[in-house]
Amino acid sequence: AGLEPSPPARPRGRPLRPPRPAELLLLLSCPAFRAHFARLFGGEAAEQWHFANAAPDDEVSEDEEEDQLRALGWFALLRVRPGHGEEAEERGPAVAVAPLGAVPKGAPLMACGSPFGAFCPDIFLNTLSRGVLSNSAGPLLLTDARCLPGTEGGGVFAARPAGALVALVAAPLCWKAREWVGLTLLCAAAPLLRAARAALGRLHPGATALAALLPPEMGAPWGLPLRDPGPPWATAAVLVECSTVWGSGVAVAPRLVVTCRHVAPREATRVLVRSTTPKSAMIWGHVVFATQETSPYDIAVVSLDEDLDGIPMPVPAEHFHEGEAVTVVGFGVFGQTCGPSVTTGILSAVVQVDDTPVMLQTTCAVHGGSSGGPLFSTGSGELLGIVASNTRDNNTGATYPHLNFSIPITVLQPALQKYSQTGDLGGLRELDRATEPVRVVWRLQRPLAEALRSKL
Amino acid sequence: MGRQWGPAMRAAEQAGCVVSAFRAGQPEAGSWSCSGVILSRRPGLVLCHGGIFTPFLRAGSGALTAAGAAFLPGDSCGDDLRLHVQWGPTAASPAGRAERGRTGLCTPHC
Repeated sequence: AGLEPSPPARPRGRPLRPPRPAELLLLLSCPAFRAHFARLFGGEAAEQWHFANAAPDDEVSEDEEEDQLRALGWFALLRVRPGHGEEAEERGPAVAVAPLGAVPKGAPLMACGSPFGAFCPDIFLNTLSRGVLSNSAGPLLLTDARCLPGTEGGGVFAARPAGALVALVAAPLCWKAREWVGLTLLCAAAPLLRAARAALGRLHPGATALAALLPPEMGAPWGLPLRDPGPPWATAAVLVECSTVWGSGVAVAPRLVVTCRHVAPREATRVLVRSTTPKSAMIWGHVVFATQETSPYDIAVVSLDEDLDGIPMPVPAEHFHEGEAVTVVGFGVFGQTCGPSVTTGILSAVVQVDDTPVMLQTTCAVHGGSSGGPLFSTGSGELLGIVASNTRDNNTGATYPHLNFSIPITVLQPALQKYSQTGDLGGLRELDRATEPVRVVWRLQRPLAEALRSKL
Repeated sequence: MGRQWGPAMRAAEQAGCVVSAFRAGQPEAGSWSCSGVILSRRPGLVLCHGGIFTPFLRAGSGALTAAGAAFLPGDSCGDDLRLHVQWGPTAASPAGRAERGRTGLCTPHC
């Protein structure tokens, strides 16, 4: 790390062990991880993705970036050389390893790594970061726990099964189309250790004995339900495709999906809605209502030809609490190549006009393709709003996924209910007649007429 | 931090480590480092990221993308590779117990 040396580092209060020599037993990769990586991040869009330890604008040679990409899915098994007289106090429980698939999407995770690697371990060793399992494709996992360069190889642990090692950090940072995605790429631990056992078995006899000492995967004897279904709202988002445009949506009734106008802009247009869980389904529908371009509320309503089965219908919230834990579910980043991603944060602001919430802001990571997806209260599971956009600075072109805007469900619910019950679009048409103060909010302007225009 | 995180925090604290790779006799050439997980303590087995070994591969980084290569033995790296692993006190160690509850944290000025 090229960090400036700061004032002399002082210990965190826990004396570190002196570094111990170790030997490299083998380098290994998980073939399934590499295959899923190639599917998700390769192909035509490969050039859009960057996983380097530096921001896309930083100077990193092509060779260096190529080396980092080649090594991304590789891990190393080391043996620490025993020290003198330390063995007695070096006992400790072996790491418990979660089987692949035991942790559901949306489940809480804790990443533990040392930012900047060996730089200043007194300060940085074993720094913790919390998030959830945002998405998965086989052993390729994504979390929204914030990780930094140097945490590659760090462990990611589950709250349930308690303290189980779920994965190792493969790439702490990634960018798509020069935008920081805010997700950390992980490789599941269980298949990695399976690969290690197989590899050790093919080396010399001494190495074979080591294979038996690798921690086994947790099994039924631990007495924990291994197939936690996860929070029901983690499956609530649907993919909405309208011609060449796609985005997210949420089913508010078995045949009614809410999405954004910029995903499904024209009324009567045919739309394809896909759900991924509990089973993959494709259902055609048509746009029955889309707000006008002049409306600050970027909303469209799709009526489906058939019922969407198996998707839990969300309970709309009636109140919003700034600071409460929230979750966004959407098809951002990967679209239909992967199921919906789950990202978490807090409700950072509730903007009101005349004491009525008209805009919600969150700290969840929201990416292109998440528009129209649901925003939930993590605690109650209630539907808080519909994601409309994240933030872009038009002067610099920078996008900020962790500042995003949602339309409060309280704005939509009466009209949706009326339409559901009577087929009357009158309530939805009212969204085109939002007052000027609401329009000002969604234009990110100050309410005063003489205020400067926002750059955003 | 909520109660649900207690086991995860303990597991992370016990298993987390940092791994450094450098060339024997060439400390001035710098070192490469990453995080790791202690899988077992006797014998000490550690899993870490493979990226820090790229500069030491005899056949260069291309060895990592060779067709079908799922693993490379330790001697794929040059003889001058030296490794250090560092970790904090474990909950099981006397040092770890002695330090529990001590308020020695600091926040260096930016």
